[in-house]
Parts: sequence; C-alpha cells; structure tokens
Amino acid sequence: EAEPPVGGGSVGACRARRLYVSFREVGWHRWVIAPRGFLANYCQGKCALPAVLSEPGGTPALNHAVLRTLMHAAAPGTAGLPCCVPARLSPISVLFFDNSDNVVLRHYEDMVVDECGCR
Amino acid sequence: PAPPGPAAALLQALGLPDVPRGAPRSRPVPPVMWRLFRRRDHREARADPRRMPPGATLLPCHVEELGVAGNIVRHVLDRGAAARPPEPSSAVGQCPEWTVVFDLSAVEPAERPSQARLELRFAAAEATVGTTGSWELSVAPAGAGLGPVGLRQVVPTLGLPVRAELLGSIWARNASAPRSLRLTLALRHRTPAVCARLAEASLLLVTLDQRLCHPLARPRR
Repeated sequence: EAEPPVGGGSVGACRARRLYVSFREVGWHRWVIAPRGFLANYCQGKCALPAVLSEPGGTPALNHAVLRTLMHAAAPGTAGLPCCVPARLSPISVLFFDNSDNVVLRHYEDMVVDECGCR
Repeated sequence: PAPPGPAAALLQALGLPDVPRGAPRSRPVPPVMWRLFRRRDHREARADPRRMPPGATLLPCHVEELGVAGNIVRHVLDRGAAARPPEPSSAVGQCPEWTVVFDLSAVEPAERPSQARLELRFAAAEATVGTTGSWELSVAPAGAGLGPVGLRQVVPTLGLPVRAELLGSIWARNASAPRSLRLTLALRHRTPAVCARLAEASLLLVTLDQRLCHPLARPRR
C-alpha cells in the first residue's frame, strides 16, 4: 500500500512517503516466514527553494543541490532541479525457507527509506 | 521456472538464484532462528528496550547473539537421518557410529563461514537410564575414521542439546563451504556397552557475504 503519489504542481516538498511492501502481494508469503511485509517508503517532492534547504532537523542539503536550485531559479533553461532521493536507509532481516529446506535468516542493507533529501 | 522480469531481478539482488518453492510441510522453524530474527529485526528490537537500549544501533553484518560477523544464518537439518539403519542394541557391546550429512549447496562461494555449530540431541537408550558420569563425543570428517583427526568433547549430560563448533577443527577457518558436509559421530561412556541413540542432528551455519555489507560508516561530523 502506498501513500498516493501527488501529481501536478502541488507535489509539496521533498520527503519520505509511506510505501508498505506486502510479501503476499508479490506471492512470496509461502516461503517467507517473517516478516509479512515491511515499510519500504519512497521519496517524492520538489527540490526548489526553499524546500531544498530541508526542514530543520532533516538531512542538511548538499551545497551542490542548493547551487543547482539557485541556478535553476536564475536561468531555468540550464541544469534541471536536484532530485528527491533517499538520504538515510535502514536494513531489514528476512526469515525464510530456501529450496534445500533450510531455515535461513538473511540481513539486507538499504531496504527502508528513513529520510529523503535533495541531491 | 524463474519468474519474469523485475521479480527475477529482485530475487537475484536478494541472493536467491531461484524462487523458493515454499514451506516444506515437516519443517518447524527452530526457536534459535526465531530468536535471532527478533534480535535482528529493527522494529522488533526497538520495541523491546531489553534487547536494544534506546539509541543503540545494531552493528551491520554482525550476529550479536552468537558474537560473530555474518549476514546470513542457516539452520541445516541432517540429510543422513532417513538413510540411517536402526540402532543396533547395545547388547552387541559396541556403541554405534553415526554418519550425518548436511547439504550446503545453497551457500555461495563468496560467503565466508564465521560459525559452523553442530547441534545434536541424544536419547538415552533404556540401558543407560540413570547412568551417571560424562560421555565423550567424537566427530570426524566421514571416511577419516574417529582417530586423532577431528574433534573430541566431553558431554556432561544427555538431557541438553550437545553443541560443537566445527570451524577451526573439522572445517578450516578460511575455507569456503563444501557442497555437502559429511561427518562421522560417536558417543561413548566410560562404562563399556552403555550407549545412547542419536535423535537429531542439525548445523547452524553463519556466513558473511561481504558484497552485501556496508563498511562501518563513521557518523558524520
């Protein structure tokens, strides 16, 4: 289940939005023991001023991103706006049966988006 | 058949060459695997401050409970159980030797083992009920004979699972996993002809696939 992506101009500032991945939806529930799914989330939002300066307490914007936003404001025809991408990620662990009937616990890095930022 | 398109790519990225066919009927999930999962699962770990005090972070690619590096833990059952002949009675005078077989074909060559813990459950045969004193377990690669090669371990009681670490004795530390691990076991008591029965054998294998681990990133200054 995902927070509906906002279309058009009112997409709002760059931030993490809810995206829940259900293993049943992808047909993996027969061999994945736990979890039943996980919050992967996704990034969406504009990286124009002032959003690119990120909310207080958020991930500090990169100087390069701010510079590109200023350039875009001054001369829109040049390089586009920075992108709204994951800035901090978390791992998950999955417990499952493999094809040798082993019970396997695997740890996967970078599976959950905790924070987004303009890059 | 491999699933089409993006699912195949995602499975490949998750280190699963082909879609697992599903839960085998007769395979309960061992408690140790549930415990390790709950310890690793960030939400569950965060939910229970006893397991993870606030502010603490789980080391990436490390299995806290076992104290070793690793990002893949497998619980492998003995394949030899089905083929094992029924135990000869201890009246024969010679305690049986058992051969256990672990199928490790799912372990990729890039994975480095950091722990290979043999776990055995014995059932005291009727003749041993009330037997006091300790037993001695011998483990050796199948075919090598239970001589000086391999591992010997005192077993104080048959009431608890017997655990033996194979890395460093039967299995060289920096060797990658064989496709199949075959071991010969024997359990002897100092009183001759007092024998026990092997009820279950399993292997808890921890490996580290460095390709999937971030170097420990220093916190930003």
